[in-house]
Amino acid sequence: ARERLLAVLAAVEGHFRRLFVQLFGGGRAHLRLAESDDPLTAGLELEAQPPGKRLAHVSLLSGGEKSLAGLALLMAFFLARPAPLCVLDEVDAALDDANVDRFTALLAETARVSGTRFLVVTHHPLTMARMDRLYGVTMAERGVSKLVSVELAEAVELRATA
Amino acid sequence: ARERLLAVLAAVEGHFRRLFVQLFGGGRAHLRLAESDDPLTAGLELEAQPPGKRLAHVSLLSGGEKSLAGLALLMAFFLARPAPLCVLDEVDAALDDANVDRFTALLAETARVSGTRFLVVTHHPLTMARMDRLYGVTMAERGVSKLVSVELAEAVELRATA
Amino acid sequence: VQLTRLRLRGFKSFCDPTELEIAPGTTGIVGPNGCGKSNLVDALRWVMGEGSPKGLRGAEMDDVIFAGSAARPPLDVAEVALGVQGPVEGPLVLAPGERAEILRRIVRGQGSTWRIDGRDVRQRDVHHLLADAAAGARGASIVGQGQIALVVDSRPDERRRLLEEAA
Amino acid sequence: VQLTRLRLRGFKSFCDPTELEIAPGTTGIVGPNGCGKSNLVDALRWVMGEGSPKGLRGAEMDDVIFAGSAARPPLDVAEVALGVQGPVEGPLVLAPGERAEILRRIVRGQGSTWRIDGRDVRQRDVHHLLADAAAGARGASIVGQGQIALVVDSRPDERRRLLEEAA
Ligand SMILES: Nc1ncnc2c1ncn2[C@@H]1O[C@H](COP(=O)(O)OP(=O)(O)OP(=O)(O)O)[C@@H](O)[C@H]1O
Ligand SMILES: Nc1ncnc2c1ncn2[C@@H]1O[C@H](COP(=O)(O)OP(=O)(O)OP(=O)(O)O)[C@@H](O)[C@H]1O
Ligand SMILES: [Mg+2]
Ligand SMILES: [Mg+2]
Repeated sequence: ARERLLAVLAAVEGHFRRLFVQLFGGGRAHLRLAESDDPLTAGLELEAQPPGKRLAHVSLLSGGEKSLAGLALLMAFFLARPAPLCVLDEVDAALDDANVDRFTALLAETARVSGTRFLVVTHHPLTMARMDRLYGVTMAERGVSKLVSVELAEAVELRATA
Repeated sequence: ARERLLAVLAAVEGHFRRLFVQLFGGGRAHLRLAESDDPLTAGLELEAQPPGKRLAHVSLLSGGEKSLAGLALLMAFFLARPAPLCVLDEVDAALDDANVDRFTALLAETARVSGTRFLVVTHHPLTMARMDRLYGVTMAERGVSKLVSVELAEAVELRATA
Repeated sequence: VQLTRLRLRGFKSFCDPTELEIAPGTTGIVGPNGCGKSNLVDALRWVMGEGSPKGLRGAEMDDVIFAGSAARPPLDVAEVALGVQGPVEGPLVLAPGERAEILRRIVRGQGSTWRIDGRDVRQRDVHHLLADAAAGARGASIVGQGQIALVVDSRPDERRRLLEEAA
Repeated sequence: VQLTRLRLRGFKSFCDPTELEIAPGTTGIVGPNGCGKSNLVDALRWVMGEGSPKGLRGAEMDDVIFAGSAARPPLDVAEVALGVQGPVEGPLVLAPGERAEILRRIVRGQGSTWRIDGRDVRQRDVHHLLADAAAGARGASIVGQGQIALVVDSRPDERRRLLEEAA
């Protein structure tokens, strides 16, 4: 079991380092087990350095940088060990437009490669534009939700009205 | 001291109930001291019912509804007891366009009435459009921040590039 | 295993029967604040076994039952069904492409019951069926609203727990 | 009291001297992810007396000093100055419209020192000056990134503490 775990983690680490560079346009990141402990229970330590910046505690990263790094790590897990379903609730809320673009490209690629199905709740038109299909949730009758298939134009409209 | 506190809280409650209805287009909300305790240390209980919905725990509200209710409460405090400065860091991140519109109108009104100066960090073009002035922060030299006065068109441009 | 569709009735703001197809690739879910998007995510968590009302933003589990609106009375029953498709090795065995439906039902004041294709089962049977699928209710394979930064902001042991549930 | 401008040097990503005018009304601060907007908010918190490195996303207070970039070496000193304008009743007395500047300075490995208009003071003098102004570093009058929902999501006693610091 210990070997299997270490193998999976090595695969995740490989994907993560590559995806971080892909999302940040450079820099470097590192995921490893805390040294002193048994690999079956050791914590996961994370280092991340955006391009051109100097490495410090990951806590100092910005809100958008933390979202992006978190997404790189999450997608790395799905590439190493595909799950049938992944649900993302407004994970793009803190991202600027350029990063939404990079993130949604990664999302499309991960869906294609890993076969994982994604449900993506979003308010962002760029994210909506990259989805294979869209559902709108409305409350035309107050307090009662209704689900309906929508086209991109309708979806963008939905977010602007209430 | 107890009377003064109760007077301030009454003023806050009055503003809050009115602002909640203004931001949500109806519904009702309520702020009160926890009954059993000394007013000088009692907790603040909150109830909120968006229009057309039935009142339940405020924890069940959506991300955007919680942001909006929180902002109504915050502005109520500034109207009851103006402070010289209020800094808001991406408080509009969870709001849809219609709610950003209502929130920024409230912000402008509160600034005018209370004399409080506001610094508003945002990625949202609608919020930018309502500000009296705009500063852009850039990292043309990687890792080094630079502050510069910008016009609305430049500001919207800034968020789309990186 | 594949997860192929979600059906709800009486769950939070979805008082009327609702069906969401979970097709291959990426599906976007959009709409104004408070319209029910995260409630759909909660429904998925719930039918996959979420045991804590706090994990669904409630104070008690009955909080997931439609509480009424200005125009409609409260309900006393909520149901969510999850369509699955084999291969599945157990405790329910499904051949590749063979379909089944997991149903969770709650009656006000009486707690939850579980069924697979109409047959009563225990919560842990459902848990075993999905455990292999790395799709349990608390898994990082559901990233809730405001949660993505936690991957970075958590301590090493918390981070491991967060991510392990997706792998 | 009025708070009229913020000046930074060597603070987090603002290694070069920077000045932000705090004018009446509303001022927007915009820019891409990671460019330094929240670092400006941290600078304001810091000069107003923030004592906890965690409240500034760091592990130790020296983390606020510019740590260098690909092209620039690290610095050993960070300074943030806050311009204030009377009326102020004490401990510093300012007539209406009269101006002064609060300065906080940190030297790597040596901790923070405080000055008002060049005169050495203690942190609590600054705290008293601003306390009346409901503008202390931990006040709800600074709403950090991701914090606004906490007003609703906190327990009654936490909520009171959150809001009291703004009133
Ligand atoms: N048991 C219930 N019965 C009826 N309505 C409920 C129930 N539980 C929650 N709601 C309502 O659902 C709404 C929240 O829905 P949800 O969190 O899905 O919104 P959302 O679409 O995710 O919005 P946002 O974009 O702001 O995140 C709240 O207004 C709440 O009153
Ligand atoms: N002491 C320091 N020296 C140099 N750079 C630092 C220091 N502390 C933090 N930084 C850098 O500042 C950046 C974060 O800046 P900040 O949080 O202000 O971004 P932001 O503009 O708010 O972005 P977002 O829109 O994503 O919230 C990080 O990339 C971090 O590396
Ligand atoms: Mg939501
Ligand atoms: Mg920020």
